[in-house]
Amino acid sequence: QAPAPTRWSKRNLSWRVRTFPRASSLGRDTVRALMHYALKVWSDITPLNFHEVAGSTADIQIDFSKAEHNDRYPFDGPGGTVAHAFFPGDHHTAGDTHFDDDEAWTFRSSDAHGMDLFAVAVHEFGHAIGLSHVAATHSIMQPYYQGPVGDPLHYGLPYADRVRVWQLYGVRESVSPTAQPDSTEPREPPHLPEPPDNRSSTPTQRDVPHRCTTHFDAVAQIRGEAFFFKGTYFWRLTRDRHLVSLQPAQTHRFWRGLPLHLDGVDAVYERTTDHKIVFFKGDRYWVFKDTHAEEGFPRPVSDFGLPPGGVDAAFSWAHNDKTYFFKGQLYWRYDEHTRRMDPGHPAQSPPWRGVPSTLDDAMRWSDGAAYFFRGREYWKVPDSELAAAPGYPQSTARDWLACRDPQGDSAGAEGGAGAHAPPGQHDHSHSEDGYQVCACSS
Amino acid sequence: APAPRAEDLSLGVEWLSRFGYLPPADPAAGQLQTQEELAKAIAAMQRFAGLEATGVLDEATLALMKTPRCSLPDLPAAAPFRRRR
Repeated sequence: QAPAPTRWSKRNLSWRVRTFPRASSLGRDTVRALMHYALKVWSDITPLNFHEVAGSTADIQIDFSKAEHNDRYPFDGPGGTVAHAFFPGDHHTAGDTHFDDDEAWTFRSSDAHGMDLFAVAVHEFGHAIGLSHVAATHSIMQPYYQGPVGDPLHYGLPYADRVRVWQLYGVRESVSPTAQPDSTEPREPPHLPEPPDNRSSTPTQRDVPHRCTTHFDAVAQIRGEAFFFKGTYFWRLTRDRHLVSLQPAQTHRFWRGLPLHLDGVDAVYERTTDHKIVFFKGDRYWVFKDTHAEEGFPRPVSDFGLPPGGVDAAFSWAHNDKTYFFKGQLYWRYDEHTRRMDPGHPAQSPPWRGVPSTLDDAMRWSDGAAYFFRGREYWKVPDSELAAAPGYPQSTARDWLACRDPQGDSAGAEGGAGAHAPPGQHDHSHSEDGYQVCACSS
Repeated sequence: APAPRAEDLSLGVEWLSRFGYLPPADPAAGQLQTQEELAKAIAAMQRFAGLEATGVLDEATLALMKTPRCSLPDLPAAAPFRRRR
């Protein structure tokens, strides 16, 4: 055991439930949800971010084990010792958390003999981020089990525990230093403990944008696929332009490391030099390696030589591999190799004729063309040309998002005869035969 | 207070060394400490738990030792007691 207090040097930590309780009434998704909310208790007030991963490389591996299980803390059947976790450090067990599989793990149960999994998990994750036991009877870090601590959606850490974790990691940006720690301001409770990553649960219709009627905040080609971002959601198209799902996915659940309170993004592009993905929002930007934000972000857009206020659009033109940024009527040309803005920018009237003077976003595509999006329409500039192709603008919803009637997603939108193939691409979907259009990218 | 039963005493000593109030038992020599050291360890545990620090394995202390809890020690592993020459 590393001498306490130690702490994590990084801020983005991955976790994974490797083994589940074998004889508990709690389903796997509930166990994962409870772990999510128990970690969220600590990430809500510190700069730490936790995200669930599937692989065996998680920083915090969570296991339900019995009796002797290869560490110095054998469990002892029901009661007695119920769980433990390892402090941060450079040993491979750092952060790992073990629960005694002989305990009757419960959630929202009046069973006096049950062990409330959420309460114990909050305590153990306190160890996993570096907090040791304390003698304060009201602290979540005192060593004895004291029963359930209430609903995970409304649980607030005792003040003494907040101060101790702030001493280790500082205060999360969104937690105002002037607010009273015990202030009674209403907190918007997230949904009931549902699986944080349960794709089958559909968000409430009320706030989900509809792909056939919306215009987009950002569009990007990433690893050969197209991503359309709107608010906190995005749609994803495979390389042959088929929608992965008619329902949008939630941005922050896929792109790990974007602040939860971000209400949308302004522009996204994939960097040609290292294939990292750059997200822009206001004055800040994030660089992602695959789907995880890198340490040290967000940073100010002044890194690019861009003025405060951020950008409307960003894309890398296949013709010269330069990155173009757009803001209002102005555009910039950025050289990714020298990491400098080309002289003479910002400038007015971008090199492509026939495209609108202001944009929502732009992207390159596998056909070598550049596509410019604004409102519900898009313009195509074929490869090596400097003017929009004739016949544009066309409808984004119809040509990219499998909507037949751009004004609404009528029954025929997903199928039926007459679905219109986007220009330049023959329609391989089954819609003429009345099949449902569907695709699976992995 | 009545003297604790033998099994309570051994439970107590094992519990105290497991959670950092007594040095871990030497696998060869086992556990050997004076009454004074044991009383100090019990009092430390009672203070940490918010009980009255009597230094005796009384009922409240034994009951708490049977309460479900976290496996980690409360104190970094106790340094071996320095014996008075």
